[in-house]
Amino acid sequence: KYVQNWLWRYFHRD
Amino acid sequence: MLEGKFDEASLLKKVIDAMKDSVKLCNFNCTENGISVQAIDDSRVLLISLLIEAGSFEDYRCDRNIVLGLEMESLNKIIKNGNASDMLTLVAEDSPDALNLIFEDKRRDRIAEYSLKLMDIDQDFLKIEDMKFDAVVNMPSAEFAKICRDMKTLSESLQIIITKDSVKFNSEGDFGSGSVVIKSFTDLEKTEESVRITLEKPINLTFGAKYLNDIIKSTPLASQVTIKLCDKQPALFEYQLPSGYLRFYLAPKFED
Repeated sequence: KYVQNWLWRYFHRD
Repeated sequence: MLEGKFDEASLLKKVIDAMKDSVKLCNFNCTENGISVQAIDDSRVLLISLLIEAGSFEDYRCDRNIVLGLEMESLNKIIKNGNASDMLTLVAEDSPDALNLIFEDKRRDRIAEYSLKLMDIDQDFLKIEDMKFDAVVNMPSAEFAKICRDMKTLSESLQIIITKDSVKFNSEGDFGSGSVVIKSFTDLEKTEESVRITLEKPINLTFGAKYLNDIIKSTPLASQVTIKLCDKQPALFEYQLPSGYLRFYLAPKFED
């Protein structure tokens, strides 16, 4: 399944 | 002022066609180097990054940075009105409220001019650092498209497993399962038919078939696609433009 907002958080991680 | 003339409208037609089903609203950022777009789909699973460098244009000038907020469906309607072989010029003032698109037939004296209203779009522009990947696959884009289409008939998920010299696309569905294995292959006469696999670590990742089937709408843009994968990282699917690229960053699916 997809983790909600994972991609968004990945690119905002710093 | 922005003035960018494509020798053929076909390039922008293909780019918009590849993006329009994934993202609805996009800011087109125009600088002296070219036009770039970054947009994430509504479900926040797929990030699109487009760069059309000035070199992709026959003539290009952009004196000041301009942001063109465009509704993709409207842009697509106008773009479709031009012929693929027409010359296409994009024109916008420094503080524009519209983008002008001028299609010129090369053989006849026919000029079609359209104006597209701009929108204020509140969008973050992410700084995407260079990422390190464990596996890089270069393969014919049409082959990749067929695999994604075929596997989607079985399941909404597609597993990509990469070992030393092969890539396995695996699909497990309710009524059956299927897989396609592609091996490294060099075609010296038709290099675009070659498959190249560069592997640091084996890969086993799963993606949504729906998103992959949106990504493959870019197939007409390039004969090869580059797939870059790493565990716990977005996958990168890249189509090269004559000067620039269309990239898709796709989140992997995780186990429950």
